[in-house]
Amino acid sequence: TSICAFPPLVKLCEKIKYIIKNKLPYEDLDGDKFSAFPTLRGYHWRGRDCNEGTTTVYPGRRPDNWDVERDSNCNGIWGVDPKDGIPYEKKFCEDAESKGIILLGDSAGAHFHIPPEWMTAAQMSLKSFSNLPVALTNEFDWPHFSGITGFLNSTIGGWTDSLYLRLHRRNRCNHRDFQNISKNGGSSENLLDLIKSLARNQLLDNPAIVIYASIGNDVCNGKPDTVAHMTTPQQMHSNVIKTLQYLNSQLPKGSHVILTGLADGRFLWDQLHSRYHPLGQLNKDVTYEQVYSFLSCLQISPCNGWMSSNETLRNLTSERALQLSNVLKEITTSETFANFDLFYMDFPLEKIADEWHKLGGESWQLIEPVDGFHPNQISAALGASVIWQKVLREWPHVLGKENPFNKQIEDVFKDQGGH
Amino acid sequence: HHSGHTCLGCVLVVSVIEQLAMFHNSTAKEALERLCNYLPEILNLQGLCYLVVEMFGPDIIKLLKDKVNADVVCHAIKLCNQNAGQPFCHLYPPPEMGLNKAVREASRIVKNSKVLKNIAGF
Repeated sequence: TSICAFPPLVKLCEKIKYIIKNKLPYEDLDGDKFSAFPTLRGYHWRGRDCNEGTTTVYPGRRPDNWDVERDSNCNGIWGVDPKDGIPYEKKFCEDAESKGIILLGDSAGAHFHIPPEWMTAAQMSLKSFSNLPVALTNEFDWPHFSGITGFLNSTIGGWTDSLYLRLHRRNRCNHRDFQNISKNGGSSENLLDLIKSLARNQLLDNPAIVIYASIGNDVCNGKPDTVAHMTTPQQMHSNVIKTLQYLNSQLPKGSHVILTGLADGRFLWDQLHSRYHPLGQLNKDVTYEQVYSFLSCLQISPCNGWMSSNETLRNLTSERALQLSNVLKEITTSETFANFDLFYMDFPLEKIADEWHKLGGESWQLIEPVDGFHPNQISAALGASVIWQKVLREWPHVLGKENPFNKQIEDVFKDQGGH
Repeated sequence: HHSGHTCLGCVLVVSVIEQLAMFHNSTAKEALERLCNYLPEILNLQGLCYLVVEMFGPDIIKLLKDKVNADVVCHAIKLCNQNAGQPFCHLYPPPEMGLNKAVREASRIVKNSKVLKNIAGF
C-alpha cells in the first residue's frame, strides 16, 4: 500500500490492481480486451489481437464490410479474390455459421500445472526451469494447452486437443475465436465477478458456445469445517441463474451454453493415496496421503473434502457435488433464455478414464502429479475428444456445419497468421 | 493462509536442496548454488534466488549438515509455525526423537542466526 501511495506509481498500481481483479490482459493498447502479448492474460487466454491500435479489430466479431480492406475479426481471412472480385470473407465464411468458444471455469479449465521436473532432483536442469517465467505470468495455468481453448502443441507431456482446435478444424472461419475466462479457485459464486471480463458484443460479434465448468470449488475449500463452507443447492441455483442472466445480456442471439456437472473427486484418493509423490520418489518417503494431510494441517488444501483420509467426508463431499450437479441439470430443463439454448452434461471423468484404459494407460496417470488434485494434460486432451463426440452426437447444431471451403481457405491463407 | 503457503514453499525448496545434494553427491551449499543456477535470469529469478540464499542459506546449510529433515528445518528457521493447541504440520515421517524435540534441537543449532533475530524483530 505504501509503495502505491508514491505519486509516480499511483497509475501503475491502479492498473495492476485492475488487471488482477478483473483478469483482463495486462498489455492491451486499444482496450478491446484482446492482446498481442502471450501471458498476463494475453493471447494464451483469448485469441490474439491482430491490430493493437484499433478497438474495432478483434477475434470473434462479424466482418466489417466483408474484410475487404483489413482483417477486422483476426481470423486471417481478408481481401478480394482477384478472379471474381468477391471478398474472400464473403465467399468462404458468409454461410459458415461462424462461432467462438468461451470457457467459464476454474483451475481445471485454465489448466493448472506445476511441472514435476521442478521438484525431481534427477530431472532438474536449466531446461526444466526454462518455462518458469511463463508459468509465473500465467498464474501457473496453461490455457494454451487446455482441453477447451488449447491451441499450441503441449510442452508439458501428453498432447494438445481442444474444443477450440476441433471447432477451428470444422470451420476455419472460427480462427482465433476463443476465450478462457477461468481462474484458480473459480466457483459458482466468484465466477459472477470473473464473467465481467467476457468480451462479446451482442450486436457486432458472432454467436458463441459457452462451456460453464466449475467442477469442484463449490465443494472444495481448505477450511477445517469444510462441509459448512460448501455451496448449498439454493446458493448454487441463485449463482448460476445470475450468471446465465448476465450471459443472456452479453451473448449474441444464436449462442449456446453447456453447463458441466461437478467431478466426483473420490477418484483422487482412490487412485493416489498410496502412491509416491514426486518429492518422495527418491527416498520412497512421501505418499500423496502425507501430502494431503500436510496441506490440510496448513489449512491450504485445495479440497479438504476429497483430499482426506476420512472416507465419510469424501462421500459427503461427493454427495454435495451430485446435488449441485442436479441443480445445474434442473436449470437446463426449467429455464429458457432469449439469446442461447441451454444444455447439461456430466463431467466425463469415467469416460475419460475408459478412453485412457483403451490406450493402455492407468487411471492415476490422469491426475496432476505435483498437486494430486487437477486433471492433467492427458485428461484435458481426452476430455476434449469425449465432450466433442457427445455434442456432435446429441446437439450437432451447437457446433455448426463443416465449412466446405476449409481447403481453399488453407490454400489461400496458409496458417491464417498463426495463433 | 500466507503462513501456510510460506511453510509449504519452504518445505518444498528445502526438500529439493536436500535431494539435489543427495543425487549429485554434493554439499547443501553446492546444491543451493546449483538450484539458483538452474533458474532463468529473466524476471531476475536468479537474483531473487541468490537473495533468499543470502538470507536463509547459512542456516539451511548448517541444519542439513546435521541431517535434519525439511519439516524440522522450516520450523527451526521459523518459516513454519505451530499454532497454539495445534500439532506440528509435517510432510515427512517424524524423526525418531519426535518432532517437538527435533525442532527444539534444530532451533538451538541456529539460535545465533542474525536473519532469524531480524525476522523475529520484524
